[in-house]
Amino acid sequence: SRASTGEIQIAAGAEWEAKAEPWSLVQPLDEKDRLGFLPPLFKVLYNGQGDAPRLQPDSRALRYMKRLYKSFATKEGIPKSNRSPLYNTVRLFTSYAQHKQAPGDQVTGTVPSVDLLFHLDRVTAVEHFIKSVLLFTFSNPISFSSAVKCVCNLVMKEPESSSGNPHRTPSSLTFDSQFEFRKKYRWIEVDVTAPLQPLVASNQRNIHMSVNLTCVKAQLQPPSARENPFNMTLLVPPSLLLYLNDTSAQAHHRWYSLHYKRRPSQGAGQKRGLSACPQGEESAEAVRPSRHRR
Amino acid sequence: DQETIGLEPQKPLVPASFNLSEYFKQFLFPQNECELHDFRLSFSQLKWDSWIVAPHRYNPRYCKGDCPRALGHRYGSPVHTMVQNIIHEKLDSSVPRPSCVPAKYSPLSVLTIEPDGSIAYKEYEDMIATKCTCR
Repeated sequence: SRASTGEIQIAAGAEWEAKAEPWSLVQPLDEKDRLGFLPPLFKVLYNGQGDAPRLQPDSRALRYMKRLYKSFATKEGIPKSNRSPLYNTVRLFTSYAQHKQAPGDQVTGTVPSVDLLFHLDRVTAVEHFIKSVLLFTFSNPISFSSAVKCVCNLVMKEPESSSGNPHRTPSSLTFDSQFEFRKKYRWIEVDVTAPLQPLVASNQRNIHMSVNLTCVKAQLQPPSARENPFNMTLLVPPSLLLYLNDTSAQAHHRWYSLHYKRRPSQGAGQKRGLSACPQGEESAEAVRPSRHRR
Repeated sequence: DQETIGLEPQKPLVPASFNLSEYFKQFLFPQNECELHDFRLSFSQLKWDSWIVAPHRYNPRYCKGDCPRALGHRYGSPVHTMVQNIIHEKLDSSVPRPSCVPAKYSPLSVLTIEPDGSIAYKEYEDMIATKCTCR
């Protein structure tokens, strides 16, 4: 048979229209043999996912991850070496349930609190938590006439108890992450590693939180309605980004080289987005996009 | 490395009209030598572009070619490879000659859509052959 030498011959060069199912070349084979045929990448990726129906991710989230891929890998797909050696996996989750709680207030610029539920089932046992970020993405770049300061308030909730209503964690965690707006931004990354660390580390699969984003003018008077820095419709409920270190043999591990300088955040390119870290941690200031080097 | 004890005045070792390429012809290089070959495939050929977002094209490369008898250091082959050659020639021809196989790889970054709609960026080891050897 065509695969008698045990190699799958995939025609290169000539346009090969696989009219039949992708696996027709190796049919009829039962599941175990079919997987045995596959090289590591496909076996790992395949795991029966090849034709599994899949939900389509949010287009903004996909655009962000494509940009992240471009900043992490070369054109040929080889991981760049100038990246943090701490993680080799980044997962983006969009929330399952979102219902707005406290209505937003145009005058004070508060955005409605959004109740978010993330299912982290895709995180495998060998992927160890390093960092997490809430990603607010905008349909169109946001810019303001003057500096605007935003504070992200995060309340972590215990998973629903048997009585059905989620009870707040004893100390509702207010997370003050301040960032300034001066330029056009398409997204904001808010570092939420501290509140999520205990939950993810204890292998909690469902993360339930309520998020509120309040923006005021840098001079602390609430912006007038006309100048409301955040138009609610622009704001999409945030996605959750997990930076993980996969310790399996198949994953690529790089070594911490001495000359690697730790930078506050390496999201998907600094120019289009803003990374905000909690106060008192790496940098209270929003990360300044690097100036063009002369 | 023979010691030449010249009695008469030193004659030039290499005569002026010597042709280097002719000199090299005496070393038998196999035509189909063990080396790296490209194999560019795109995930759309496998109908996997619906969930493998990047890279679109992937060139794992492969090693193909003959392993010459006199391997020497050219292929970075371990001594065992020459031993296997000798066994094949002198003792038991059913023992195969050394094969042309990859010796070094580079990793690959992949962006995929998971069944639950989440998006994953992963880096996998040993995905692209970068060097061949005979062993």
